[in-house]
Amino acid sequence: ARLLHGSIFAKVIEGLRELVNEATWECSGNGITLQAMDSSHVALVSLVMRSEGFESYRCDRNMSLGISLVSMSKVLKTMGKDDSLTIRVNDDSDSIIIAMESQNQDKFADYELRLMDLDSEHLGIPDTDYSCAIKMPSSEFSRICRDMSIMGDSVLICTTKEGVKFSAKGDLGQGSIRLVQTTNIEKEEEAVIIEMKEAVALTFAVRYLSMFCKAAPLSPQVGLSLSEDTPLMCEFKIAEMGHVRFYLAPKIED
Amino acid sequence: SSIQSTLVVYYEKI
Repeated sequence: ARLLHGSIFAKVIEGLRELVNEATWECSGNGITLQAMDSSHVALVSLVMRSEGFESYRCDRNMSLGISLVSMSKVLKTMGKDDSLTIRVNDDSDSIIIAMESQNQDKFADYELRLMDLDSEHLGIPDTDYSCAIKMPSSEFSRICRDMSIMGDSVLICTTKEGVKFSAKGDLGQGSIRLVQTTNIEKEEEAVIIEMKEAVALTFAVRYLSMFCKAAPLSPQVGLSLSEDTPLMCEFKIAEMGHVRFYLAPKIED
Repeated sequence: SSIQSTLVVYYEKI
């Protein structure tokens, strides 16, 4: 799999590695997918990178590759900003080859990372017709998570036709941030768009939302999909090639 | 007070 802009892949890894330290990558002719849960089974990430999004892609037989995302992140940190990236696994090999190439082709770096034998659990996530779908700048969402974490461990997300409100309370007191829907969309990237069938009010652990925000550099917009008594789905699109979706179980009344 | 639920409450293991 070759990417002209290897930084896209580095951003994907940075987006996942805090939530899941290691994961099994499923490779097929259609592309690369991954599903992994955090150790406490509170959050899940689902990654799709379709083959057509790569400069070149070939997979002769389906493979499951157990990879340490922490190690891969360290390797990818050595990559130059404009480097291209090629990932390769040879038949019957127990390692993955990560090759980087500088833009003017005067530097070539190769790394081999040992593959791991991982036990992976998968959840069947049905297509869900959410009560509420919010789109907002991902930088704004990151900021809200950061700001709400000052006030408490949990954030209550409430939606109405007018907007969406995030609130948190704790020993210090309480705080809230309300975003109103953008009425005059000039720049789609900066817009707040709320599609609502029913109002929702759900509480989530800020710590996990903040981990999801590590994937924010992938996309200028984030999608939040919510329904009562259902995990939140937080989506960052990966240009034309796929997406990273995070699922987070809500906090419920004791 | 609220408690943290887990994903396995909502989705089936496959």
